[in-house]
Amino acid sequence: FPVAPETEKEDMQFAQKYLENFYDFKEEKNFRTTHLNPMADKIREMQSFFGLEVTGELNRKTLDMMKQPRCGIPDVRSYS
Amino acid sequence: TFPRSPRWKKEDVTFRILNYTPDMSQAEVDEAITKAFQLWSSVTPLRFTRLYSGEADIMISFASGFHGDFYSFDGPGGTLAHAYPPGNGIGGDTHFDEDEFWIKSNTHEGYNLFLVAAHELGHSLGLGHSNVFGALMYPIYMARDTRNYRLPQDDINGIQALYGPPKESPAFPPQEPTEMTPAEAPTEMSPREEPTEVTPSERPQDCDPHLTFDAITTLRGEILFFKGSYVWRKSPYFSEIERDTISTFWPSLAAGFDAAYEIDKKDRVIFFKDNKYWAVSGYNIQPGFPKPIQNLGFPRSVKKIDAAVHDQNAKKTYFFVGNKYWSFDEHTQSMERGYPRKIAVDFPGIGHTIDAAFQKNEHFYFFHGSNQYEVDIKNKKLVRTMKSNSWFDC
Repeated sequence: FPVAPETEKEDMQFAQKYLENFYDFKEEKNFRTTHLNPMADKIREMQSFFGLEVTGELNRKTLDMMKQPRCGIPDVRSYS
Repeated sequence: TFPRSPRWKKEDVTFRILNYTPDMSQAEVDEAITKAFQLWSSVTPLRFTRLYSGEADIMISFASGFHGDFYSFDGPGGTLAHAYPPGNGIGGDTHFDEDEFWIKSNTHEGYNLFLVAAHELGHSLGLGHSNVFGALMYPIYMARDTRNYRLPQDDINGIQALYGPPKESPAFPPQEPTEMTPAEAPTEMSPREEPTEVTPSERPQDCDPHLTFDAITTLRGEILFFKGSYVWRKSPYFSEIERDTISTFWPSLAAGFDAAYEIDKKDRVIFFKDNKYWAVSGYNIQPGFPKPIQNLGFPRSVKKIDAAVHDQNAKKTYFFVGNKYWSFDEHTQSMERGYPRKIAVDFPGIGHTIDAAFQKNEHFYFFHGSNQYEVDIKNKKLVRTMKSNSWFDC
């Protein structure tokens, strides 16, 4: 289902944490970044890994997949 | 594998269980972990020896939250466990999140320790995650029957790329064969509230001109149309109508709703069947339900309701029973005085019973048989009549 509206912001934070944990996402501190949505690439990477439609957008199916119980090891690199 | 494919440079690997979860007996934990090791030794030349003191290659422990490495656990759900690739010190070690509920077999809620241990030990031996759905090394937990669990081919390929196939002798030092006591026979699914004799039937065609519905509700901007065990889902986010079954979303709810409505301010949908009702939020059924419809103020003579619709502006909910309707005040949580009233009197042009109803954009949509009536909420005037399935873009 769609997320209840008030949880959208929480979901963005959840998704960022998920991508940091499992897809080596690092939030760009400097604002010169060219990316409008720095997370989009990492969302695409995660969608591709799980065989979801690769849109780069945090849609419902992507968020549902992020909320599944899982292993704590990253999907794209080992623990440093 | 992990970057640079770390692996154990020997065939004899040691392990030690440092502590236990209170969720299972120690014997069950030992059995689950031993069986997980056997899974890997049966397809490689590796041999695993258990130590009871000192430093082993693979140190196994249960912990919650921060537990001394840089990767704290996160409470129930989310991350279940993690493990380190082969190496010295923390290399190979496996940690299970004690905030999860660990179980021996899938007969009740919780995470199967054998399955998760087998996955994590895959990491301890050098495997990374697989994106092959159904592989043991797939990152997301999937409950499955573990009685005769066999390692999927993708995992065998991965581990044998690191260690090769087993030698002819049994790879795991001969041990008391730990037969997995046959998991208790799966307990009967908790009986649904009402035994549903919903005869398995073909899903009705979307564009059948005689299509009728049992109940309809909005849900977070979408519209759900119910008939028997089927759901049609119209979403503003997707052009296509999605076809599902009730059990897809609420496995424990009986099929064949009589009525449904959404209180969007509470992110809550109420389902009615016979003389009971349930409240759900998204996929989650609220605790304490079902409740008898008399809790809402219906007289005992009312055994079931035909339809319900919530007026989000007026904060009232209309319940339709036969040719009459009640108005429920969501503020006072009680039926309004002076009800029931005749539908035909207050909603001119709707001269019969109502099967289903929902509200959208200042209009009520009432369904009777294969016809649908659009009514302006403010003046309760009938605006137009359509076919019930006009929302399916036939």
